[in-house]
Amino acid sequence: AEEHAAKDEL
Amino acid sequence: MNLFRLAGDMTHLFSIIVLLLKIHATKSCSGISLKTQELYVIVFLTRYLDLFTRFVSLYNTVMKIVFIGTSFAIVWYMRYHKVVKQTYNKDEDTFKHYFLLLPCFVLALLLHNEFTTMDVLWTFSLYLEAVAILPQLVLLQQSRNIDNLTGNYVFFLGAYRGLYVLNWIYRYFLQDHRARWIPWISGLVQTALYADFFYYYILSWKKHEKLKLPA
Repeated sequence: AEEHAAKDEL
Repeated sequence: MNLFRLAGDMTHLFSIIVLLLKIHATKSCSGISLKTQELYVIVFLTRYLDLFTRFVSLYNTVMKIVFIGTSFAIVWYMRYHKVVKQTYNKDEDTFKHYFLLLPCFVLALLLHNEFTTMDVLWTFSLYLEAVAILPQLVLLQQSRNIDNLTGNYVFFLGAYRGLYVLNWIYRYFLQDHRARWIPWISGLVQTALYADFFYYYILSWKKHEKLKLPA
């Protein structure tokens, strides 16, 4: 979950 | 989502639309590096692998599809369109862009968040995006005249990453206070590569002169 948050950007 | 990030995404989208319009309207891709465009296709494909597996938001999904679609369209135009492909001058597009792929991939294997296929490829796409503009900048330095649309394209492309830096500052200090070194450092490197272009672009704009990069 921690890293996935970083992938909410394009 | 904050204003800086939205502005960054819109500027990025705008830069691609400017490029597509230039190619479609003038039926010419002179001054455009095919190599940079091909690198962008690789960046988007490796960046958006989670397009179908993870839903962040409608905005996110739509933008990913648009970025993948438009970057493919640009490469298609430059490679296969009967008129446009003749205007591509491959002798001035000299940068050995395949030499960028391996170092970025090796670096992604060494420096990443999680050692999973998705994450390593996502990290690879960030490192690759940072240097993807190099063939285009090299081409601009070699080409005599830089037409306005091409200059604007590169300017907006640099502006998008600059806005993302502001977005990261905003997010870190005002939202989740979490350091994301990989996007930050690759984004800063990418923005730094535009620094001298920005300097000459603004200088030529102020002096109302044609944009000319020193060789």
